[in-house]
Amino acid sequence: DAGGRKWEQKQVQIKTLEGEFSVTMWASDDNK
Amino acid sequence: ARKSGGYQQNLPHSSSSQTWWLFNSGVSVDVFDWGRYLGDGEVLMGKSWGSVSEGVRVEVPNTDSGLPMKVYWIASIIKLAGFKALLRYEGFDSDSTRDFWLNLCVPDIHQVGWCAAGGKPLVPPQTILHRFTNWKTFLVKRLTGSKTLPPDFSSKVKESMQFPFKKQMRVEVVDKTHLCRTRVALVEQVSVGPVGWIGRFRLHDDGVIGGRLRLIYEECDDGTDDFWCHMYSPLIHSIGWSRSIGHRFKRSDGTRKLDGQMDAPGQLFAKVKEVDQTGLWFQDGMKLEAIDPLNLSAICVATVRKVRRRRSPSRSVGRLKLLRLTCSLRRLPQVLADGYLMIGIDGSEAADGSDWFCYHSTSPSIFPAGFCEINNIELTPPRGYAGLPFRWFEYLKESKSVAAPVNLFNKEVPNHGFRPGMKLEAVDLMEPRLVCVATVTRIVHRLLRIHFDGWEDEYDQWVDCESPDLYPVGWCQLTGYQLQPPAVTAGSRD
Repeated sequence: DAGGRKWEQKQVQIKTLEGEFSVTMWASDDNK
Repeated sequence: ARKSGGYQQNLPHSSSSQTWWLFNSGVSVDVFDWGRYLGDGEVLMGKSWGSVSEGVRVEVPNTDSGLPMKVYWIASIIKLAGFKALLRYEGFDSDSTRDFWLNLCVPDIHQVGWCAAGGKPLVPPQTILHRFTNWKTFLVKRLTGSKTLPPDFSSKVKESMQFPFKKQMRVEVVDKTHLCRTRVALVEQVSVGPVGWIGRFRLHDDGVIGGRLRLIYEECDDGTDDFWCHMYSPLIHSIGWSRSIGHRFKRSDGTRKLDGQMDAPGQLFAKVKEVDQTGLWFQDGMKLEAIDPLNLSAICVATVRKVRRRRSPSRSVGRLKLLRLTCSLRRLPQVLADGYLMIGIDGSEAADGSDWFCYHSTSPSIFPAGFCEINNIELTPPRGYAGLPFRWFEYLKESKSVAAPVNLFNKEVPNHGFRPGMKLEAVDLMEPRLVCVATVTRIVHRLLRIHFDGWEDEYDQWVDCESPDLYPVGWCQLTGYQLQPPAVTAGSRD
């Protein structure tokens, strides 16, 4: 992005009372 | 004194959204609630977070679970204001009635996935429990393709809260009773505000809060003679600084370094820019405009009182003694090195120069003659000056003096991003233990006019945009420092 950060797609695990599953989200590699 | 009485009469506000994490940590303090006060106003740093922006999802404690244990739910960032974020739990859609403000740097905010990694199930708020029968489908739809915090967010926050100054470190600091000289002071334990733990952050462990230091002057037996400043303040220096530049210094009588005391290492202090003094340079008697150190609301007519053209080739004590002896023999005035100047405010100077103030030549608090006129700022003429309205041309002629050349002043204007109307937390530099709710009311290049909310304009202060005494909204909450709320007067009570 404009701030020079690289955004990566990540498989993120979610746990609810109904069970576990994963979703695809974006996270930056560098929190300035 | 002028403000502390007033502030103490104010009753701080609090709200459940603001204090939940304080209660969770066992610390109960009333704090000013920025959330309601901010409204839709623009706030410093609102758009300055890199990987944190509106729409980012986080895992935060669910305060509406109805369960006895702490559980978490996913929230979305609706708005950013300094360190604070307006959050909305997933499932509330466009319903803003339960939005809440939270400081993003408190320990209990995590990236999505943190709960699952720790085996904690996410639990939706009771209020919306009935809205969906299949939360998995809902969350997959809401979260896929959205952003969350980087996994190291919490550790980066913790890292940024480490401060190098420690209790009992010795520094040289301006003598508040004689501005023209420095004294030795010790970093002391902080004695106001909450003491204990907020989540993982221990408060006041080493006498330093958020980079702010409470210093006790050496030779003060009862520990009451203190001075507050930020660790990057231009008013504090390493031991030996005064001697190295030829600045006046109050020697301590018979005080020796006690066990546990150590000189703060030189690399901890803010560095000044090196300046080229080989060509045209400031000279004693030159006129300029300067922020009055005793009244930061005013920019005054001032005079350069001490300068030194070149730095001595060696900073060794022997050389300096020799230099002083040489000066004394030749009847030269004692002068300052390394680009430092002593400045006197015209019409208010003590005969012995005891209220001269040390500014570096690159200081954003000194300006060339005419700066105020060009920028439509009221210039304070010398006290008792008869030739009003003040005109520089006439004044220079009458005082047989010259104005300091314009090209010697700092003309850098950082791309600071401040705009009039922005809210922030600012130190009252006349009572520097107080950090107050404030507003930027005017911007002149890099100079900001800071108004303390609820107070008369006469208490406004001119502050540089890079001052270490300005903080984003939420800084006090983050560091455990007590924020002074806006003054409540009869006229502003509503």
